Amino acid sequence: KSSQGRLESFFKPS
Amino acid sequence: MLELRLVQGSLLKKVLEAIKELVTDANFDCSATGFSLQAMDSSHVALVALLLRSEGFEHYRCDRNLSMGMNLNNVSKMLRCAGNDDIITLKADDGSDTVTFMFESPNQDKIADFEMKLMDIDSEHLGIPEAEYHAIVKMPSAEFARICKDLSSIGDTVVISVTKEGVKFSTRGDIGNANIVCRQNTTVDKPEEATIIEMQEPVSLTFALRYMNSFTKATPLSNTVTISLSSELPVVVEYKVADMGYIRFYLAPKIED
Repeated sequence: KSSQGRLESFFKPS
Repeated sequence: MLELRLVQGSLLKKVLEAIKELVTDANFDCSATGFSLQAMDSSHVALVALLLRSEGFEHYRCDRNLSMGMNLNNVSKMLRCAGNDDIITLKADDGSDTVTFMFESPNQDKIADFEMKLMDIDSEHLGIPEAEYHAIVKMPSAEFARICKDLSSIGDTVVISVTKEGVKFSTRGDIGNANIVCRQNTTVDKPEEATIIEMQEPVSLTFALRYMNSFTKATPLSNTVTISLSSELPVVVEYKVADMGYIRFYLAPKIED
């Protein structure tokens, strides 16, 4: 079972 | 005042075709560096970063930094009216709520102006740090597109694994499973046909094929694609835009629960 990661988990708002 | 003249106008047409499926509205940013864009898809799973460096334009005038919000479907409609050999010039006045696309035929016997309304877009800009990737695969872009298309007829996700044996693309679905292994191959007639694998350490990540297939809309831009992988980082799928810049697609991996 896997879930889709989101970009905000990896990159911070600039 | 903004004026950007691109002799190889077909590049801009291809750029729009490459990103309009993924992103609906986006801000195009103009600065002394170049013409750029960063935008996420609506679910914040994929991101596209475009850079066309100012030196790549025959004429590049950008008096001050400018951000122009555009509906990409509408830009695409405008650019489809340009011939493949046309020279494309983008023009905008300071404070204007429109942008003009000018198309010139190669022998200057036809000149067209298309004016498009700009829009206000609240875009979220993400800081993308420079990262050391565990593995970087460079391969023919058509081959990568073929693999993504083939696998998506079997399953919804692709596991991309890089080991010293090569790069493996795997999927599984209701009807069965599939594995495609590409080995490093530099003994080819043309450099763009090579598959080059630079691996610091083995890496294996799972991604949604729907997005990968969307990225391959950029295939007409470049004969090669570069896939950069690192554990627990979004993959970067990069297509060069001639010698003037790039389109980079970032895709967040699937996470094991």
